[in-house]
Formats: sequence, C-alpha cells, structure tokens
Amino acid sequence: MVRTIAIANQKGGVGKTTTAINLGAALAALERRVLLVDCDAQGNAARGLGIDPEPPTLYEVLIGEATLNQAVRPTLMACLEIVPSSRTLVGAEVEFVGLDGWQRRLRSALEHVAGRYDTILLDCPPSLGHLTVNALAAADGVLVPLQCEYFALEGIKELLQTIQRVQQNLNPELHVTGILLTMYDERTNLARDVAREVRTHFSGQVYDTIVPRNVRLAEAPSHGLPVLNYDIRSRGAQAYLALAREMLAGAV
Amino acid sequence: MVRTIAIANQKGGVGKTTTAINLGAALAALERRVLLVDCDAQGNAARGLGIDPEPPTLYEVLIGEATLNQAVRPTLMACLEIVPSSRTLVGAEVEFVGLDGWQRRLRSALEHVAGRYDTILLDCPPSLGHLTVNALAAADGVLVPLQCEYFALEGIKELLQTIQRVQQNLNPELHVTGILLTMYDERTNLARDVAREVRTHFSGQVYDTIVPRNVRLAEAPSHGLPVLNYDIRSRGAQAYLALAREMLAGAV
Ligand SMILES: Nc1ncnc2c1ncn2[C@@H]1O[C@H](COP(=O)(O)OP(=O)(O)OP(=O)(O)O)[C@@H](O)[C@H]1O
Ligand SMILES: Nc1ncnc2c1ncn2[C@@H]1O[C@H](COP(=O)(O)OP(=O)(O)OP(=O)(O)O)[C@@H](O)[C@H]1O
Ligand SMILES: [Mg+2]
Ligand SMILES: [Mg+2]
Repeated sequence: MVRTIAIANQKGGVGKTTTAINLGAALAALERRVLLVDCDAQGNAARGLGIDPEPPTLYEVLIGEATLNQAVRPTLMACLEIVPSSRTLVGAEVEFVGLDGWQRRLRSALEHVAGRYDTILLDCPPSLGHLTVNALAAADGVLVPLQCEYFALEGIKELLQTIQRVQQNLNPELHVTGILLTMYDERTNLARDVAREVRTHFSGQVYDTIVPRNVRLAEAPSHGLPVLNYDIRSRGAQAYLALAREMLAGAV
Repeated sequence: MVRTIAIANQKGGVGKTTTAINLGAALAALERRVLLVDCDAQGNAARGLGIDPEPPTLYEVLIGEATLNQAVRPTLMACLEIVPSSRTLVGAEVEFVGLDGWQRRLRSALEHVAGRYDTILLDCPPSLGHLTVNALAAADGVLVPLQCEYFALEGIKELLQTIQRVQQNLNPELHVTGILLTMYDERTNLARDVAREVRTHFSGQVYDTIVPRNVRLAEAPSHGLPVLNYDIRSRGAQAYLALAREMLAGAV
C-alpha cells in the first residue's frame, strides 16, 4: 500500500526540497521504493539530484501530453526515482484552472504508478496556490518542515487552515503526518524558544528527530548528491536517516 | 523624485522581507521618507514591524475598494510608513487577472502617493507570478537578495529572464539596481565559492555591502522591531546601514 506524502509549507526556504531529497534517499537506503515528484516550478528537487529537467516533466503530465510513466527518471540510487519539473509548470497553474476536476489531476496521474512504490514524496512550492492544492489533494499525509524562526512559526496557522479546507472539500483522508523542526541551531535562544513553543502548541504532532543546521546539507546539492552519498557521517545525513526510521516505525 | 525599488527573488527564504524591513528602517534613519509595500500574502513585512494587517490592505487597494492613502500605516519610525497585506492578497492574483491593465494596478495606485516619499520598497513573494509582475511593472529598479547557496544561485537566471520580459513588455526603465549577498557565513567554503561565482558572473552588479548571517536579524521581527532598533551594534544592523549609505552614494 503506497503512502503519498506532500512536503509543504508556504514559507520560503524552510527546507522542503532538502527534506524531499534526503528523506527520499534515506527511505531508499532502507530499501523502500520511493518516487519523488517535484511540484515546484523552481525545479530544485531534480537539480539537487543532478537531473536535467528535459521534457516530459510534471507539466506535460498535468496537461495530458505525457503519462507519469514517461516522466519518471532513475537517480543514482536504485530505489529512488524522480519526476522533474521546470519553469513551464507555472503555465499549468494558469492553464488547468477552471477545467473540470483540475484539483485532482495529480492524484489521478499518480494512481497509474502507485503499485510500483512504497512511498511517494511531493515537493511543494513556497505558496498555497493551485500546485500545492493539487499535491494536498493527491496526498495521504502532509509533512511540514518548520524552520525554527519567527516568520516560519507565524505562517503555520494559515498552512493548517489550508490543509483543513482541502480535507473538507477534496481529500477527507488528508492529515498532518508531523511537523519537522529544521535548520535547528542549538547555540541560539531563538531556535530553542521556537522549538519549545511548537512542541507546546502542536504536542504529539512534532517528530522527535530534529534536523540541525549543517552546511553539508547545503553543499550536497551542488554535487548533485543526497547528503547520504555526499557525507554519510554528517549530522545532516544522520538526521534524515533517523527521520526515515522514525517514520517507518511509527504510525505516520 | 521618488525611486521605487522591488525586492524580488522567486527562491524562498533568501532575505527579501528582512532586507525590505531593515533597508527601509536604515534609509529612514538617514532621514529619507520611505514607504514599504508588502506585496506578499504571507504578510511578513507588517508582521515584522508589529503591525496588524487589518483591512484596508494592499488587496483592497488593488481591487479598487480603497485608495493607497487609506491603506498606509505609520510605524515606530518617523520616516517609515507601510502598506500591509494579508492572505486575502491571494484572491487578487485570481480576481484581477484578465482585467484590462491588471499588470499596472500597483503602478497606478502608487502614483497617487509618490510625492510624499523619497524611496518606495516593494517586498515580493517567493514566486514569479502576477503579484511579482505587478511589482516589477511599478518599480524603477530591482534589488535581488541572494543567499550564498546553490539553489539560490541556480534560480538567478530565471529571475533575470523575467525581469527582461517585464522590461520589454511593461516597463522599459526597469533595471537591476544590484545583487545583495545575504546570510553570508564566512566560515563556510560554500558561501565564499558562491560569492566569488556571483561577482564573476555579474561583475559590477553586486553591492559591496554583504549581509552576514546574524541571529539578531532573525530575532528582531519577533519583537516587532527593525534590527536597528533591536540591536544597533549588531553586524546585521551595521550591514543594512552600510547598504543604505552605499545606495544613497551610488547611482543605484
Ligand atoms: N538543515 C540545514 N542546514 C543547513 N542548510 C540547509 C538545511 N536545510 C536546507 N538548507 C539549505 O537552505 C536553503 C533552503 O533550503 P530548501 O531550498 O530546501 O528550502 P525550501 O523550503 O525547499 O525552499 P523554497 O521555499 O524556495 O522551495 C538551501 O540552500 C538548502 O541547501
Ligand atoms: N542575514 C541573516 N542572518 C540570519 N537570519 C536571517 C538573515 N536574513 C534573514 N534571516 C532570517 O531567515 C529567514 C528568512 O528570511 P526572510 O523571511 O526575510 O526571507 P524571504 O526571502 O522574505 O522569505 P520568503 O521567500 O518566504 O518571502 C527569516 O526567519 C529571517 O529572520
Ligand atoms: Mg524547495
Ligand atoms: Mg518574505
């Protein structure tokens, strides 16, 4: 039974793509078959794995010019495959709005390949627009990366409201699988204060695993590698392996 | 003669809002009359100054329900005023597309108040959608905050292409006032490598001032204060004062 997880937060730069790539690689290292779908026109998920976003990409799939199968690419890891995206995806936001059932286009496209994977990860753009709604409609759960800083914390309320709206109108199964604290710098009071506030407000919904601020995570994509392949001993790699194990062990 | 500067980069979390608030405050401290317009539905520019985004906000201005004058709010600093925004702004993206001249709505709204300010700063969302296009059509120049990391560097090409398209179709005066290196951590090779690459590729277009990674910049908005008011001696405050002086001294 495949589990589809959207990695979403409209706040920019909180570690969505870094989590999509490295959680995907960690699950693949633990022999789960993983598909990573880049739902962001920036195309950073594919770029971070050194994959050129030549068509067919997610854009061609959403407008019906290619099947999802045709857009799937292998990566350097046996159990990790990816559907890339590119700037053309911005066009889909405009083109398919208003078409009947546009919110479920991604969901129906994924149904054709569901049997081949244990986990499907959807990397969302920094917005609550149509592409994120498509991803939330297609997902079973939402993993919310949360940078331990003020603006990121303030934005959580609006994200949870959007998730609730999608639950009510499009996808009653949708739930938050967990909030992941990212870029945690234990030397600062700010990180400690925000982490404490999040665990109080959202008790029971925050992953035990915390991803520390670790420059290896920022260096790895420039080599086209997940951090596991770039520097397995780094705190960043260890954190995403721990997260993968926590997710496999728990109900999430 | 007012100068309107859009602070834009579709990459999320690179310091757009932090630059809008703190450059605005630094220019105000140097006795320039500054208007800060929040063009991002996240509403972080107002939030970082402790201002509640009650209507009328930018949304009411763009759909014609309020004048810009009615939406302008004072801040704690004499020479700094702000037009807040909120989640309703997402509605404007959908509502005014297709209306005649929708790309110039912000530009014509700003014309009514231009005489009262020396500088108008437009804080853009992490996207190249309609709100960013409105801001680029309204601006004389674009300041591009660039985090010294791989994904941010890769996204520059697409941003410059968008700026060129707006130049050709909507606003021939538009030019890049400069690229601002942000969150620079001199301890990492990554920051040094990216900074060197940017200065080579975009020689002559990069500000001398570099904004270091400085936790005071991340703490200040939780107190509703620009960093100048929160901790004037901090490296973050000194960097934005230096940037303000560099901008006033140069042609930019
Ligand atoms: N734990 C971490 N420690 C250090 N750097 C990190 C960490 N996580 C992510 N980064 C770096 O921070 C930047 C932002 O991360 P990333 O691009 O993954 O965020 P995002 O939420 O996907 O951004 P966007 O909103 O633009 O999609 C990137 O340069 C990334 O390499
Ligand atoms: N130089 C810096 N040093 C340390 N922290 C910083 C610095 N600049 C910004 N920050 C913090 O990093 C985070 C991202 O910055 P900010 O929100 O200003 O970026 P943005 O580009 O406006 O993001 P978005 O794409 O979501 O609009 C914020 O929590 C901010 O407080
Ligand atoms: Mg991303
Ligand atoms: Mg911002």
